[in-house]
Amino acid sequence: TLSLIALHPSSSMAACTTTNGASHKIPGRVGDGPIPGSGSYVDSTVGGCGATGDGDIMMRFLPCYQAVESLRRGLTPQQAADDAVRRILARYPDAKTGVVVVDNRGEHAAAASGWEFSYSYRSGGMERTEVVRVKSL
Amino acid sequence: SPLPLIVNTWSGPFTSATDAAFLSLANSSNALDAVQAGCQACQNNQCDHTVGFGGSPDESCETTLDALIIDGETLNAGAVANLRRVKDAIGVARHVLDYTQHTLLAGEQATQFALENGFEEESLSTKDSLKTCYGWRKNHCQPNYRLNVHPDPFSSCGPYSPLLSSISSTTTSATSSISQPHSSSSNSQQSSHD
Repeated sequence: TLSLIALHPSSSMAACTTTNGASHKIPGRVGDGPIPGSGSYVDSTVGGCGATGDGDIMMRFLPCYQAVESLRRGLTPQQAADDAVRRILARYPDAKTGVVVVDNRGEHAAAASGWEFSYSYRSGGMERTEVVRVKSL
Repeated sequence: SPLPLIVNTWSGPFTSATDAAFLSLANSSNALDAVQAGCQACQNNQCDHTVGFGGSPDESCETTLDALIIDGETLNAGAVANLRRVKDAIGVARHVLDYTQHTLLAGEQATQFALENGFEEESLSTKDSLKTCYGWRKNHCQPNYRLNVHPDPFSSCGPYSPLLSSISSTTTSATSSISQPHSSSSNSQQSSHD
């Protein structure tokens, strides 16, 4: 699953998710990817979020809506990402999750569980994309 | 200033999406166009075979696509789910955003919407995705998302029929069903994910 967030110099933001879902799913099954607040979410007044993982579980928690609302309440991107993942782990300790959060000033961070998650970013002045490895909570 | 900024899940082949979206922003397009460009790059590149055509076949060996795009200025969103036989899922989602008052279209009707909007109909299967699916069937359909059915989904392929006694025991307690899920997470052999 790809979830991607853009922050324009004008401070406008957008987000997207695209995926072919989980292998060997039951025909008709839809995961978290196309669900607003689950696969991704963004509000230019606060920030955005992208997520990946066990979609059948993650879509029950709307982790990206939760993370963006946490930014609105004053949490940092790292705190917001950690909180979103911990809410899932409290119910599903073995869940594979990856949540990356960006605030509207360009600060970004991620949290994960169940695997080694990574995310990529590129900002003004960078000649190439950088990768951040994220340890599981 | 760190702006413009692109951030996305994963690395490796997924950096093609980062670069495509960044270059789109650098060329003065808006944030919405930039994320669409990033998602389309990964769809075309079949990033990690978890994005785009030719990956994650279902039990019937069909690849279907899900996509979502959100405008952070207006909170307008467009999405498609279980999109069949159309490769550019994020493009169709953008059309849902731009040309409808809805948020999410699904299944065969989402495909029909895409065709009405000029998208091409084509198979999403590849030799690799079919090989994956045939291998899964040869391996007794493991891993498997079915539950409370006969024959045992953790050792046998279908067709399946429900075990009525199991259904009543798992649906009478909402608390137990969420704290001890009988889902992919409880199956140690399950390696698939979104």
